[in-house]
Amino acid sequence: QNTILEKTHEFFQMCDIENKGFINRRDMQRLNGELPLSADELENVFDTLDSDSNGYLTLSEFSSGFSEFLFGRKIS
Amino acid sequence: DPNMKAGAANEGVLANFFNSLLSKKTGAP
Repeated sequence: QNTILEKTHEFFQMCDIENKGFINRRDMQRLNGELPLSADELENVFDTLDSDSNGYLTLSEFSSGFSEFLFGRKIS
Repeated sequence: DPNMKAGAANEGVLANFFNSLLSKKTGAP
């Protein structure tokens, strides 16, 4: 459990390089060159994670998205 | 249901995103 928390924090900080405490769309687009995802896909990730659609991704929104990815994948 | 399809697509993108972060972190090529 602690490891997951640590990873979540690490990933959050990889996106929030200015250490603002939140991630905005600009931070997300910055990952375009670093991750093999297109700008559209990153936009999609942002919208999916930003559950209250306020344009800011908090650590709590980020971590709930991460745990959904880890544990909530539907079995098809 | 189009909403469910969109949700499934987002799930894939999300998985892609976190997998990329994971491999970036571990230094895998």
